[in-house]
Amino acid sequence: AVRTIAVINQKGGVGKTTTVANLGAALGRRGRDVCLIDLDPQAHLTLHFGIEPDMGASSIYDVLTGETTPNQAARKLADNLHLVPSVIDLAAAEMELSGTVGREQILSDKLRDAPPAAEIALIDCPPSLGLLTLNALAAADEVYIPLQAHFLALQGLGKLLETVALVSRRINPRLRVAGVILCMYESTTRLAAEVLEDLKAFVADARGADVPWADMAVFDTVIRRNVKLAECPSYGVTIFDYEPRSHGAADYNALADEFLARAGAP
Amino acid sequence: AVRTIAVINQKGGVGKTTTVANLGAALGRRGRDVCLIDLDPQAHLTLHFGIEPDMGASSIYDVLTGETTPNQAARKLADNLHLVPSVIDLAAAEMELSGTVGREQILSDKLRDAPPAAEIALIDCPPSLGLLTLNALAAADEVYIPLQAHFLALQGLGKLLETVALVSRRINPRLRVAGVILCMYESTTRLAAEVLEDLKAFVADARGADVPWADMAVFDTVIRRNVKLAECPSYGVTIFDYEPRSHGAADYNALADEFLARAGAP
Ligand SMILES: Nc1ncnc2c1ncn2[C@@H]1O[C@H](COP(=O)(O)OP(=O)(O)OP(=O)(O)O)[C@@H](O)[C@H]1O
Ligand SMILES: Nc1ncnc2c1ncn2[C@@H]1O[C@H](COP(=O)(O)OP(=O)(O)OP(=O)(O)O)[C@@H](O)[C@H]1O
Ligand SMILES: [Mg+2]
Ligand SMILES: [Mg+2]
Repeated sequence: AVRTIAVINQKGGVGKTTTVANLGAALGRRGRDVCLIDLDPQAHLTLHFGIEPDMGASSIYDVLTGETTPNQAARKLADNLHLVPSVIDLAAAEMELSGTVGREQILSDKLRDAPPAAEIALIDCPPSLGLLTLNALAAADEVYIPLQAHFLALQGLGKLLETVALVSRRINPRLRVAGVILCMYESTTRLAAEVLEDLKAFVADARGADVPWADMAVFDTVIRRNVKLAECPSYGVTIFDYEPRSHGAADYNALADEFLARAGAP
Repeated sequence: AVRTIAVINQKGGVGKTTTVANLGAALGRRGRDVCLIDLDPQAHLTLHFGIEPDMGASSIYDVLTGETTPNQAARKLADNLHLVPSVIDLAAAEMELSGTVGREQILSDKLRDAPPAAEIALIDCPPSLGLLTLNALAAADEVYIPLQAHFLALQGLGKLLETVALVSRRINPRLRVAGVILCMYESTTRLAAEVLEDLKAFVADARGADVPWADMAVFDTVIRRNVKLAECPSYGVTIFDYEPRSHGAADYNALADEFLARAGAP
Protein backbone atom coordinates (compact mmCIF):
# COMPACT_ATOMS: atom_id res chain seq x y z
CA ALA A 1 0.00 0.00 0.00
CA VAL A 2 1.16 3.49 -0.76
CA ARG A 3 2.47 5.35 2.26
CA THR A 4 0.65 8.65 1.82
CA ILE A 5 2.20 11.74 3.35
CA ALA A 6 0.60 15.18 3.51
CA VAL A 7 3.07 18.07 3.68
CA ILE A 8 1.19 20.86 5.41
CA ASN A 9 1.54 24.29 6.97
CA GLN A 10 -1.05 27.02 6.60
CA LYS A 11 1.68 29.66 7.04
CA GLY A 12 2.86 30.90 3.69
CA GLY A 13 6.31 30.48 2.31
CA VAL A 14 7.81 28.14 4.89
CA GLY A 15 9.26 25.55 2.52
CA LYS A 16 6.44 23.09 1.80
CA THR A 17 6.94 22.96 -1.97
CA THR A 18 10.74 23.05 -1.74
CA THR A 19 10.61 20.12 0.70
CA VAL A 20 8.22 18.01 -1.38
CA ALA A 21 10.34 18.56 -4.49
CA ASN A 22 13.74 17.89 -2.95
CA LEU A 23 12.89 15.29 -0.31
CA GLY A 24 10.84 13.48 -2.96
CA ALA A 25 13.73 13.57 -5.41
CA ALA A 26 16.21 12.44 -2.76
CA LEU A 27 14.03 9.45 -1.85
CA GLY A 28 13.68 8.56 -5.52
CA ARG A 29 17.47 8.65 -5.90
CA ARG A 30 17.67 6.19 -3.02
CA GLY A 31 15.55 3.73 -4.97
CA ARG A 32 12.19 4.45 -3.35
CA ASP A 33 9.33 4.73 -5.80
CA VAL A 34 7.87 8.20 -5.18
CA CYS A 35 4.76 9.93 -6.48
CA LEU A 36 4.44 13.68 -5.85
CA ILE A 37 0.96 15.22 -5.85
CA ASP A 38 0.53 18.96 -6.39
CA LEU A 39 -2.61 19.94 -4.49
CA ASP A 40 -1.99 23.70 -4.64
CA PRO A 41 -3.92 25.83 -7.17
CA GLN A 42 -0.81 28.01 -7.41
CA ALA A 43 0.89 24.91 -8.85
CA HIS A 44 4.39 25.81 -7.65
CA LEU A 45 5.46 22.18 -7.36
CA THR A 46 4.40 21.64 -10.97
CA LEU A 47 6.24 24.78 -12.08
CA HIS A 48 9.28 23.74 -10.02
CA PHE A 49 9.77 20.89 -12.48
CA GLY A 50 9.29 23.13 -15.51
CA ILE A 51 5.79 21.84 -16.29
CA GLU A 52 3.11 24.31 -17.38
CA PRO A 53 0.05 23.86 -15.16
CA ASP A 54 -2.65 24.17 -17.80
CA MET A 55 -1.57 22.49 -20.95
CA GLY A 56 -4.75 20.51 -21.38
CA ALA A 57 -2.98 17.48 -19.96
CA SER A 58 -4.42 15.48 -17.07
CA SER A 59 -4.02 16.93 -13.60
CA ILE A 60 -5.03 16.39 -9.99
CA TYR A 61 -8.22 18.27 -10.87
CA ASP A 62 -9.18 15.50 -13.30
CA VAL A 63 -8.39 12.96 -10.61
CA LEU A 64 -10.70 14.74 -8.16
CA THR A 65 -13.55 14.92 -10.66
CA GLY A 66 -13.07 11.27 -11.52
CA GLU A 67 -12.07 12.04 -15.11
CA THR A 68 -8.78 10.17 -14.75
CA THR A 69 -6.66 8.20 -12.29
CA PRO A 70 -3.45 9.21 -10.49
CA ASN A 71 -1.38 6.81 -12.59
CA GLN A 72 -2.81 8.15 -15.83
CA ALA A 73 -2.25 11.75 -14.76
CA ALA A 74 1.23 11.14 -13.38
CA ARG A 75 4.18 12.60 -15.30
CA LYS A 76 7.56 10.93 -15.06
CA LEU A 77 10.20 13.29 -13.69
CA ALA A 78 13.00 10.75 -13.21
CA ASP A 79 13.43 7.07 -12.42
CA ASN A 80 11.39 6.46 -9.27
CA LEU A 81 9.85 9.96 -9.40
CA HIS A 82 6.45 10.91 -10.75
CA LEU A 83 4.28 13.99 -10.38
CA VAL A 84 0.52 14.40 -10.57
CA PRO A 85 0.47 18.05 -11.63
CA SER A 86 -1.80 20.82 -10.52
CA VAL A 87 -3.67 23.12 -12.84
CA ILE A 88 -5.00 26.63 -12.66
CA ASP A 89 -8.60 25.31 -12.40
CA LEU A 90 -7.85 23.66 -9.10
CA ALA A 91 -9.18 26.74 -7.29
CA ALA A 92 -12.44 26.24 -9.21
CA ALA A 93 -12.41 22.61 -8.08
CA GLU A 94 -12.28 23.71 -4.46
CA MET A 95 -15.45 25.76 -5.03
CA GLU A 96 -17.19 23.08 -7.12
CA LEU A 97 -16.53 20.27 -4.69
CA SER A 98 -17.49 22.28 -1.62
CA GLY A 99 -21.13 21.36 -2.08
CA THR A 100 -20.50 17.59 -2.17
CA VAL A 101 -21.37 15.16 0.61
CA GLY A 102 -18.16 14.09 2.34
CA ARG A 103 -16.31 16.82 0.42
CA GLU A 104 -13.13 16.35 2.48
CA GLN A 105 -12.87 12.71 1.36
CA ILE A 106 -12.82 13.04 -2.41
CA LEU A 107 -9.06 12.68 -2.77
CA SER A 108 -9.03 9.85 -0.27
CA ASP A 109 -11.72 7.98 -2.28
CA LYS A 110 -9.89 8.47 -5.58
CA LEU A 111 -6.56 7.34 -4.14
CA ARG A 112 -8.22 4.27 -2.64
CA ASP A 113 -10.00 3.34 -5.88
CA ALA A 114 -6.86 3.76 -7.98
CA PRO A 115 -3.74 3.98 -5.84
CA PRO A 116 -0.63 5.53 -7.38
CA ALA A 117 1.93 2.89 -8.36
CA ALA A 118 4.45 4.08 -5.80
CA GLU A 119 5.76 3.27 -2.34
CA ILE A 120 5.50 6.84 -1.11
CA ALA A 121 3.10 9.61 -2.12
CA LEU A 122 3.99 13.17 -1.02
CA ILE A 123 1.16 15.70 -1.23
CA ASP A 124 2.08 19.41 -1.47
CA CYS A 125 -0.61 21.60 0.09
CA PRO A 126 -1.53 25.28 -0.21
CA PRO A 127 -1.00 27.80 2.62
CA SER A 128 -4.41 27.27 4.15
CA LEU A 129 -6.49 24.81 6.19
CA GLY A 130 -9.25 24.90 3.57
CA LEU A 131 -10.91 22.14 1.58
CA LEU A 132 -7.88 21.04 -0.45
CA THR A 133 -5.70 20.68 2.66
CA LEU A 134 -8.54 18.85 4.42
CA ASN A 135 -8.64 16.42 1.50
CA ALA A 136 -4.93 15.79 1.96
CA LEU A 137 -5.45 15.14 5.69
CA ALA A 138 -8.31 12.75 4.99
CA ALA A 139 -6.19 10.83 2.48
CA ALA A 140 -2.94 10.73 4.43
CA ASP A 141 -1.33 8.20 6.72
CA GLU A 142 1.09 10.79 8.05
CA VAL A 143 1.56 14.56 8.20
CA TYR A 144 4.95 16.27 7.84
CA ILE A 145 5.12 19.90 8.79
CA PRO A 146 7.79 22.20 7.31
CA LEU A 147 8.28 25.06 9.74
CA GLN A 148 10.20 28.32 9.62
CA ALA A 149 11.69 29.12 13.03
CA HIS A 150 10.06 32.54 13.27
CA PHE A 151 7.60 34.10 15.67
CA LEU A 152 4.14 32.55 15.33
CA ALA A 153 5.57 29.23 14.10
CA LEU A 154 4.27 27.48 17.20
CA GLN A 155 0.95 29.23 17.17
CA GLY A 156 0.42 28.13 13.59
CA LEU A 157 1.44 24.61 14.60
CA GLY A 158 -1.18 24.59 17.36
CA LYS A 159 -3.89 25.63 14.93
CA LEU A 160 -2.79 22.98 12.44
CA LEU A 161 -2.86 20.27 15.09
CA GLU A 162 -6.42 21.26 16.09
CA THR A 163 -7.40 20.60 12.48
CA VAL A 164 -5.52 17.29 12.47
CA ALA A 165 -7.41 16.30 15.63
CA LEU A 166 -10.78 17.05 14.00
CA VAL A 167 -9.95 15.09 10.86
CA SER A 168 -8.62 12.24 12.95
CA ARG A 169 -11.76 12.13 15.06
CA ARG A 170 -14.36 12.50 12.32
CA ILE A 171 -12.81 11.22 9.12
CA ASN A 172 -9.42 9.50 9.29
CA PRO A 173 -8.57 7.73 12.56
CA ARG A 174 -5.24 6.38 11.27
CA LEU A 175 -3.90 9.93 10.66
CA ARG A 176 -0.83 10.82 12.67
CA VAL A 177 1.62 13.65 12.69
CA ALA A 178 5.05 12.19 12.10
CA GLY A 179 7.23 15.22 12.31
CA VAL A 180 8.29 18.80 11.96
CA ILE A 181 11.04 19.77 9.52
CA LEU A 182 12.82 23.05 10.21
CA CYS A 183 13.26 24.88 6.92
CA MET A 184 15.02 28.08 5.85
CA TYR A 185 16.85 27.76 9.14
CA GLU A 186 19.09 30.66 10.11
CA SER A 187 21.35 28.95 12.62
CA THR A 188 23.21 32.12 13.55
CA THR A 189 20.13 33.84 14.94
CA ARG A 190 18.90 33.70 18.50
CA LEU A 191 15.30 33.75 17.21
CA ALA A 192 15.78 30.37 15.52
CA ALA A 193 17.36 28.84 18.61
CA GLU A 194 14.50 30.10 20.81
CA VAL A 195 11.80 28.79 18.48
CA LEU A 196 13.57 25.42 18.22
CA GLU A 197 13.75 25.17 22.00
CA ASP A 198 10.03 26.00 22.36
CA LEU A 199 9.23 23.49 19.64
CA LYS A 200 11.14 20.70 21.38
CA ALA A 201 9.35 21.45 24.66
CA PHE A 202 6.00 21.38 22.86
CA VAL A 203 6.78 18.01 21.30
CA ALA A 204 8.03 16.58 24.61
CA ASP A 205 4.80 17.66 26.33
CA ALA A 206 2.76 15.74 23.76
CA ARG A 207 4.43 12.39 24.57
CA GLY A 208 1.98 9.84 25.88
CA ALA A 209 -1.03 12.06 25.33
CA ASP A 210 -3.98 10.55 23.47
CA VAL A 211 -3.50 12.76 20.41
CA PRO A 212 -2.49 12.07 16.80
CA TRP A 213 0.80 13.90 17.40
CA ALA A 214 1.87 12.02 20.50
CA ASP A 215 4.81 10.51 18.61
CA MET A 216 5.72 13.49 16.49
CA ALA A 217 9.41 14.19 16.17
CA VAL A 218 11.44 17.25 15.34
CA PHE A 219 13.76 16.07 12.61
CA ASP A 220 17.40 16.35 13.64
CA THR A 221 18.16 17.47 10.08
CA VAL A 222 17.43 21.15 9.59
CA ILE A 223 17.31 22.67 6.12
CA ARG A 224 19.51 25.73 6.19
CA ARG A 225 18.73 28.86 4.24
CA ASN A 226 20.57 28.46 0.91
CA VAL A 227 19.83 30.59 -2.14
CA LYS A 228 20.62 27.59 -4.39
CA LEU A 229 17.31 26.08 -3.27
CA ALA A 230 15.54 29.23 -4.46
CA GLU A 231 17.42 29.19 -7.76
CA CYS A 232 16.96 25.61 -8.93
CA PRO A 233 13.23 25.90 -9.76
CA SER A 234 14.08 28.46 -12.43
CA TYR A 235 15.93 25.64 -14.20
CA GLY A 236 13.07 23.19 -13.70
CA VAL A 237 15.19 20.83 -11.62
CA THR A 238 15.85 19.86 -8.03
CA ILE A 239 18.92 20.88 -6.05
CA PHE A 240 20.65 17.57 -6.90
CA ASP A 241 20.73 18.37 -10.60
CA TYR A 242 21.49 22.03 -10.04
CA GLU A 243 24.08 22.28 -7.30
CA PRO A 244 24.80 18.84 -5.78
CA ARG A 245 27.59 20.16 -3.56
CA SER A 246 25.52 22.91 -1.97
CA HIS A 247 24.28 23.01 1.60
CA GLY A 248 20.78 22.68 0.17
CA ALA A 249 21.66 19.34 -1.42
CA ALA A 250 23.52 18.14 1.66
CA ASP A 251 20.58 19.02 3.90
CA TYR A 252 17.88 17.38 1.76
CA ASN A 253 20.08 14.31 1.35
CA ALA A 254 20.47 14.11 5.11
CA LEU A 255 16.71 14.62 5.52
CA ALA A 256 16.01 11.70 3.16
CA ASP A 257 18.41 9.46 5.09
CA GLU A 258 16.76 10.42 8.38
CA PHE A 259 13.31 9.92 6.87
CA LEU A 260 14.23 6.37 5.84
CA ALA A 261 15.89 5.61 9.16
CA ARG A 262 12.71 6.65 10.93
CA ALA A 263 10.53 4.86 8.38
CA GLY A 264 10.20 1.73 10.43
CA ALA A 265 9.30 3.71 13.56
CA PRO A 266 5.68 3.64 14.77
CA ALA B 1 -11.73 60.61 2.08
CA VAL B 2 -9.63 57.74 3.31
CA ARG B 3 -6.96 56.63 0.87
CA THR B 4 -7.55 52.87 0.96
CA ILE B 5 -4.63 50.63 0.08
CA ALA B 6 -4.79 46.86 -0.34
CA VAL B 7 -1.50 45.04 0.32
CA ILE B 8 -1.71 41.87 -1.71
CA ASN B 9 0.26 38.86 -2.93
CA GLN B 10 -1.20 35.38 -3.14
CA LYS B 11 2.29 33.90 -2.67
CA GLY B 12 2.88 32.98 0.93
CA GLY B 13 5.43 34.54 3.19
CA VAL B 14 6.65 37.39 1.01
CA GLY B 15 6.35 40.21 3.57
CA LYS B 16 2.76 41.48 3.31
CA THR B 17 2.13 41.57 7.06
CA THR B 18 5.60 42.86 7.91
CA THR B 19 5.13 45.66 5.38
CA VAL B 20 1.66 46.67 6.60
CA ALA B 21 2.88 46.76 10.21
CA ASN B 22 6.11 48.66 9.63
CA LEU B 23 5.16 50.92 6.74
CA GLY B 24 1.95 51.75 8.62
CA ALA B 25 3.89 52.56 11.79
CA ALA B 26 6.42 54.66 9.87
CA LEU B 27 3.67 56.70 8.22
CA GLY B 28 2.03 57.21 11.61
CA ARG B 29 5.33 58.44 13.04
CA ARG B 30 5.44 60.98 10.18
CA GLY B 31 2.13 62.42 11.32
CA ARG B 32 -0.16 60.64 8.87
CA ASP B 33 -3.29 59.22 10.46
CA VAL B 34 -3.18 55.51 9.64
CA CYS B 35 -5.71 52.72 10.12
CA LEU B 36 -4.49 49.15 9.62
CA ILE B 37 -7.04 46.46 8.74
CA ASP B 38 -6.26 42.78 9.33
CA LEU B 39 -8.18 40.84 6.69
CA ASP B 40 -6.31 37.56 7.21
CA PRO B 41 -7.97 34.74 9.21
CA GLN B 42 -4.50 33.81 10.42
CA ALA B 43 -4.48 37.23 12.12
CA HIS B 44 -0.71 37.70 11.98
CA LEU B 45 -0.96 41.48 11.80
CA THR B 46 -3.11 41.44 14.93
CA LEU B 47 -0.65 39.11 16.67
CA HIS B 48 2.27 41.26 15.49
CA PHE B 49 1.00 43.96 17.84
CA GLY B 50 0.54 41.54 20.72
CA ILE B 51 -3.25 41.46 20.44
CA GLU B 52 -5.07 38.14 20.88
CA PRO B 53 -7.35 37.58 17.89
CA ASP B 54 -10.36 36.20 19.69
CA MET B 55 -10.88 38.00 22.92
CA GLY B 56 -14.53 38.66 22.33
CA ALA B 57 -13.62 42.20 21.31
CA SER B 58 -14.84 43.70 18.05
CA SER B 59 -13.03 42.69 14.91
CA ILE B 60 -13.12 43.02 11.10
CA TYR B 61 -15.54 40.08 11.18
CA ASP B 62 -18.05 42.18 13.10
CA VAL B 63 -17.52 45.00 10.61
CA LEU B 64 -18.27 42.64 7.71
CA THR B 65 -21.43 41.32 9.34
CA GLY B 66 -22.55 44.87 10.09
CA GLU B 67 -22.37 44.31 13.86
CA THR B 68 -20.00 47.25 14.34
CA THR B 69 -18.11 49.97 12.46
CA PRO B 70 -14.40 50.25 11.68
CA ASN B 71 -13.99 53.13 14.13
CA GLN B 72 -15.70 51.20 16.92
CA ALA B 73 -13.61 48.10 16.23
CA ALA B 74 -10.34 49.98 15.83
CA ARG B 75 -7.72 49.56 18.56
CA LYS B 76 -5.23 52.34 19.18
CA LEU B 77 -1.65 51.14 18.73
CA ALA B 78 0.05 54.53 18.91
CA ASP B 79 -0.65 58.15 18.07
CA ASN B 80 -1.80 58.15 14.45
CA LEU B 81 -1.97 54.35 14.32
CA HIS B 82 -5.04 52.19 14.75
CA LEU B 83 -5.78 48.56 13.94
CA VAL B 84 -9.04 46.82 13.11
CA PRO B 85 -8.07 43.34 14.31
CA SER B 86 -8.80 40.00 12.75
CA VAL B 87 -10.28 37.07 14.58
CA ILE B 88 -10.17 33.31 14.20
CA ASP B 89 -13.78 33.28 12.92
CA LEU B 90 -12.79 35.25 9.86
CA ALA B 91 -12.39 32.00 7.92
CA ALA B 92 -16.01 31.23 8.83
CA ALA B 93 -16.97 34.69 7.56
CA GLU B 94 -15.45 33.88 4.19
CA MET B 95 -17.72 30.82 3.96
CA GLU B 96 -20.79 32.58 5.36
CA LEU B 97 -20.53 35.57 3.07
CA SER B 98 -19.83 33.51 -0.05
CA GLY B 99 -23.54 33.04 -0.67
CA THR B 100 -24.32 36.77 -0.60
CA VAL B 101 -25.19 38.89 -3.62
CA GLY B 102 -22.22 41.13 -4.46
CA ARG B 103 -20.16 39.14 -1.97
CA GLU B 104 -16.92 40.81 -3.09
CA GLN B 105 -18.28 44.23 -2.13
CA ILE B 106 -19.17 43.76 1.51
CA LEU B 107 -16.04 45.41 2.89
CA SER B 108 -16.33 48.20 0.35
CA ASP B 109 -19.94 48.87 1.43
CA LYS B 110 -19.05 48.90 5.12
CA LEU B 111 -16.08 51.21 4.61
CA ARG B 112 -18.23 53.56 2.57
CA ASP B 113 -21.06 53.61 5.12
CA ALA B 114 -18.70 54.25 8.03
CA PRO B 115 -15.23 55.28 6.85
CA PRO B 116 -12.33 54.85 9.27
CA ALA B 117 -11.28 58.19 10.77
CA ALA B 118 -7.89 58.11 9.09
CA GLU B 119 -6.05 59.49 6.06
CA ILE B 120 -4.66 56.14 5.01
CA ALA B 121 -6.11 52.65 5.46
CA LEU B 122 -3.75 49.71 4.84
CA ILE B 123 -5.42 46.32 4.38
CA ASP B 124 -3.35 43.18 5.08
CA CYS B 125 -4.53 40.26 2.95
CA PRO B 126 -4.12 36.47 3.16
CA PRO B 127 -1.96 34.44 0.72
CA SER B 128 -4.78 33.81 -1.72
CA LEU B 129 -6.95 35.48 -4.37
CA GLY B 130 -10.09 34.28 -2.61
CA LEU B 131 -13.10 36.15 -1.31
CA LEU B 132 -11.37 38.17 1.41
CA THR B 133 -8.68 39.43 -0.98
CA LEU B 134 -11.38 40.22 -3.56
CA ASN B 135 -13.14 42.30 -0.90
CA ALA B 136 -9.94 44.24 -0.35
CA LEU B 137 -9.60 44.85 -4.10
CA ALA B 138 -13.20 46.03 -4.37
CA ALA B 139 -12.69 48.44 -1.46
CA ALA B 140 -9.27 49.80 -2.43
CA ASP B 141 -8.11 52.85 -4.32
CA GLU B 142 -4.66 51.36 -4.78
CA VAL B 143 -2.85 48.01 -4.61
CA TYR B 144 0.67 47.62 -3.24
CA ILE B 145 2.40 44.33 -3.91
CA PRO B 146 5.18 43.06 -1.61
CA LEU B 147 7.31 40.71 -3.66
CA GLN B 148 10.14 38.32 -2.86
CA ALA B 149 12.70 38.30 -5.66
CA HIS B 150 12.54 34.52 -6.17
CA PHE B 151 11.55 32.33 -9.09
CA LEU B 152 7.81 32.52 -9.80
CA ALA B 153 7.57 36.07 -8.39
CA LEU B 154 6.64 37.41 -11.81
CA GLN B 155 4.29 34.59 -12.63
CA GLY B 156 2.44 35.23 -9.39
CA LEU B 157 2.38 38.93 -10.25
CA GLY B 158 0.81 38.16 -13.63
CA LYS B 159 -1.93 36.09 -12.01
CA LEU B 160 -2.57 38.83 -9.44
CA LEU B 161 -2.86 41.47 -12.16
CA GLU B 162 -5.40 39.31 -14.03
CA THR B 163 -7.52 39.41 -10.88
CA VAL B 164 -7.02 43.17 -10.54
CA ALA B 165 -8.18 43.58 -14.14
CA LEU B 166 -11.37 41.60 -13.47
CA VAL B 167 -12.20 43.56 -10.32
CA SER B 168 -11.45 46.81 -12.10
CA ARG B 169 -13.72 45.90 -15.00
CA ARG B 170 -16.64 44.46 -13.07
CA ILE B 171 -16.61 46.06 -9.64
CA ASN B 172 -14.14 48.87 -8.95
CA PRO B 173 -13.11 51.00 -11.94
CA ARG B 174 -10.97 53.38 -9.86
CA LEU B 175 -8.70 50.54 -8.72
CA ARG B 176 -5.08 50.90 -9.73
CA VAL B 177 -1.87 49.12 -8.94
CA ALA B 178 0.50 51.68 -7.51
CA GLY B 179 3.58 49.64 -6.93
CA VAL B 180 5.71 46.66 -6.12
CA ILE B 181 7.81 46.61 -2.97
CA LEU B 182 10.77 44.21 -2.97
CA CYS B 183 10.90 42.49 0.42
CA MET B 184 13.31 40.06 2.09
CA TYR B 185 15.75 41.19 -0.58
CA GLU B 186 19.05 39.32 -0.73
CA SER B 187 21.14 41.85 -2.59
CA THR B 188 24.20 39.62 -2.80
CA THR B 189 22.45 36.98 -4.90
CA ARG B 190 22.27 36.85 -8.67
CA LEU B 191 18.73 35.47 -8.43
CA ALA B 192 17.49 38.71 -6.85
CA ALA B 193 19.22 40.85 -9.46
CA GLU B 194 17.71 38.78 -12.30
CA VAL B 195 14.20 38.92 -10.88
CA LEU B 196 14.51 42.67 -10.31
CA GLU B 197 15.63 43.16 -13.91
CA ASP B 198 12.69 41.09 -15.24
CA LEU B 199 10.34 43.02 -13.00
CA LYS B 200 11.53 46.39 -14.28
CA ALA B 201 11.12 45.20 -17.88
CA PHE B 202 7.61 43.99 -17.09
CA VAL B 203 6.67 47.33 -15.56
CA ALA B 204 8.20 49.28 -18.46
CA ASP B 205 6.17 47.23 -20.95
CA ALA B 206 2.96 48.17 -19.17
CA ARG B 207 3.48 51.89 -19.65
CA GLY B 208 0.76 53.49 -21.74
CA ALA B 209 -1.30 50.32 -21.89
CA ASP B 210 -4.97 50.58 -21.02
CA VAL B 211 -4.62 48.54 -17.83
CA PRO B 212 -4.96 49.35 -14.12
CA TRP B 213 -1.21 48.85 -13.69
CA ALA B 214 -0.06 51.15 -16.47
CA ASP B 215 1.51 53.49 -13.92
CA MET B 216 2.78 50.95 -11.47
CA ALA B 217 6.24 51.58 -10.11
CA VAL B 218 8.89 49.40 -8.58
CA PHE B 219 9.78 51.19 -5.37
CA ASP B 220 13.41 52.26 -5.34
CA THR B 221 13.51 51.31 -1.67
CA VAL B 222 14.04 47.59 -1.20
CA ILE B 223 13.51 45.94 2.16
CA ARG B 224 16.58 43.87 2.88
CA ARG B 225 16.46 40.57 4.70
CA ASN B 226 17.04 41.44 8.38
CA VAL B 227 16.31 39.03 11.21
CA LYS B 228 15.31 41.98 13.43
CA LEU B 229 12.13 42.28 11.35
CA ALA B 230 11.33 38.66 12.18
CA GLU B 231 12.09 39.18 15.87
CA CYS B 232 10.09 42.30 16.68
CA PRO B 233 6.63 40.65 16.46
CA SER B 234 7.57 38.42 19.38
CA TYR B 235 7.72 41.63 21.44
CA GLY B 236 4.44 42.93 20.04
CA VAL B 237 6.07 45.99 18.52
CA THR B 238 7.30 47.32 15.21
CA ILE B 239 10.93 47.57 14.22
CA PHE B 240 11.06 51.22 15.33
CA ASP B 241 10.40 50.31 18.96
CA TYR B 242 12.55 47.19 18.82
CA GLU B 243 15.69 48.03 16.91
CA PRO B 244 15.53 51.58 15.48
CA ARG B 245 19.11 51.45 14.21
CA SER B 246 18.67 48.24 12.24
CA HIS B 247 18.60 47.90 8.47
CA GLY B 248 14.96 46.89 8.83
CA ALA B 249 14.12 50.22 10.45
CA ALA B 250 16.20 52.17 7.92
CA ASP B 251 14.51 50.42 5.03
CA TYR B 252 10.92 50.85 6.24
CA ASN B 253 11.68 54.50 7.08
CA ALA B 254 12.99 55.00 3.56
CA LEU B 255 9.94 53.23 2.16
CA ALA B 256 7.63 55.57 4.08
CA ASP B 257 9.50 58.61 2.76
CA GLU B 258 9.28 57.29 -0.80
CA PHE B 259 5.61 56.45 -0.33
CA LEU B 260 4.89 60.04 0.73
CA ALA B 261 7.02 61.50 -2.03
CA ARG B 262 5.06 59.51 -4.56
CA ALA B 263 1.77 60.26 -2.82
CA GLY B 264 0.91 63.18 -5.03
CA ALA B 265 1.68 61.24 -8.21
CA PRO B 266 -1.23 60.05 -10.37
N1 LIG C 1 16.14 26.59 2.55
C1 LIG C 1 15.85 27.56 1.70
N2 LIG C 1 16.76 28.54 1.44
C2 LIG C 1 16.49 29.55 0.59
N3 LIG C 1 15.33 29.70 -0.07
C3 LIG C 1 14.38 28.76 0.13
C4 LIG C 1 14.57 27.65 1.01
N4 LIG C 1 13.45 26.89 1.01
C5 LIG C 1 12.60 27.49 0.17
N5 LIG C 1 13.15 28.63 -0.37
C6 LIG C 1 12.52 29.58 -1.29
O1 LIG C 1 11.62 30.38 -0.51
C7 LIG C 1 10.37 30.55 -1.20
C8 LIG C 1 9.26 29.90 -0.39
O2 LIG C 1 9.48 28.49 -0.32
P1 LIG C 1 8.32 27.46 -0.74
O3 LIG C 1 7.63 27.94 -1.97
O4 LIG C 1 8.92 26.09 -0.77
O5 LIG C 1 7.35 27.61 0.51
P2 LIG C 1 5.84 27.12 0.61
O6 LIG C 1 5.60 26.85 2.05
O7 LIG C 1 5.57 26.02 -0.34
O8 LIG C 1 5.05 28.44 0.14
P3 LIG C 1 3.46 28.58 -0.12
O9 LIG C 1 2.87 28.73 1.25
O10 LIG C 1 3.33 29.83 -0.95
O11 LIG C 1 3.04 27.31 -0.82
C9 LIG C 1 10.55 29.91 -2.58
O12 LIG C 1 10.93 30.94 -3.50
C10 LIG C 1 11.68 28.93 -2.37
O13 LIG C 1 12.44 28.71 -3.56
N1 LIG D 1 12.87 41.71 5.48
C1 LIG D 1 12.72 40.64 6.27
N2 LIG D 1 13.81 40.05 6.82
C2 LIG D 1 13.69 38.96 7.62
N3 LIG D 1 12.53 38.37 7.93
C3 LIG D 1 11.40 38.91 7.42
C4 LIG D 1 11.44 40.06 6.57
N4 LIG D 1 10.16 40.37 6.23
C5 LIG D 1 9.38 39.46 6.84
N5 LIG D 1 10.12 38.58 7.56
C6 LIG D 1 9.65 37.41 8.32
O1 LIG D 1 9.34 36.39 7.36
C7 LIG D 1 8.10 35.74 7.69
C8 LIG D 1 7.10 36.00 6.56
O2 LIG D 1 6.82 37.38 6.48
P1 LIG D 1 5.30 37.92 6.52
O3 LIG D 1 4.50 37.18 7.54
O4 LIG D 1 5.33 39.41 6.64
O5 LIG D 1 4.83 37.52 5.05
P2 LIG D 1 3.34 37.42 4.53
O6 LIG D 1 3.41 37.67 3.06
O7 LIG D 1 2.43 38.31 5.30
O8 LIG D 1 2.98 35.90 4.82
P3 LIG D 1 1.53 35.21 4.63
O9 LIG D 1 1.44 34.91 3.16
O10 LIG D 1 1.65 33.95 5.46
O11 LIG D 1 0.50 36.18 5.11
C9 LIG D 1 7.67 36.32 9.03
O12 LIG D 1 8.12 35.45 10.07
C10 LIG D 1 8.37 37.67 9.09
O13 LIG D 1 8.63 38.07 10.43
MG1 LIG E 1 4.07 25.86 -1.81
MG1 LIG F 1 0.65 37.87 6.27
